[in-house]
Amino acid sequence: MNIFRLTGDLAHLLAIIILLLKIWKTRSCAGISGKSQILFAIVYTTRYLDLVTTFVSAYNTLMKIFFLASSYATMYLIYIKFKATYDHNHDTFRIEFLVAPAFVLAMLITHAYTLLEVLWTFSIYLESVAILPQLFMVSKTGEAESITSHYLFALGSYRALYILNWIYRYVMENNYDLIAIVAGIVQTVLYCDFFYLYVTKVLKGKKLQLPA
Amino acid sequence: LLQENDHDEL
Repeated sequence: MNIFRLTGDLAHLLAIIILLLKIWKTRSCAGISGKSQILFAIVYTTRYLDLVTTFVSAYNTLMKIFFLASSYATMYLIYIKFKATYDHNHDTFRIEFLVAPAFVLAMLITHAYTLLEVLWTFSIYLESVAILPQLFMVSKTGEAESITSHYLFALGSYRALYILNWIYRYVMENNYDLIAIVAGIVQTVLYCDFFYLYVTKVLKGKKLQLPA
Repeated sequence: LLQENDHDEL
């Protein structure tokens, strides 16, 4: 554990809490892509199967349980409790176009050909692109509420901080994981456009609105 | 080439 890893995890935790609070307080999931949330649920489910086989630390176990539980809770809020507010007309990204290639790639490039390891690799590849339905939705509607922008900023920051964690681990511990590093860089690059808009607009008190 | 995933990171 190092400071980059810890702040990355905390940014991830913060993102999830912001999203849940936004939906709960406004009683609405307007502007939130259910498709991205389905992908995140698939990501956590396939990645954290090792909860039952490998114990790393209490921290590791508790965080995994929180990420799993919160992703299912978010899906419940979007697809059941506040279904009427879900903007499905703008959430039209075809997730099979992300799930299938991520799975094929995991079969081709993985650390080991065991069920858990291939599914872990699949989850890493899928996570790197899981935000695309949400970004697609923002580009389709041309805007995002400020709270949604804060959520996206925290969520994007998490993998960017993990890149610093991987550099630190490479330098200090001579430990690296190429699959996680490359996928994490792809994931962070996808947010760059959004980061730019966040800094130039949302932080100056303006709404995130794309030019028509 | 690839170093093993240590399952520590989330």
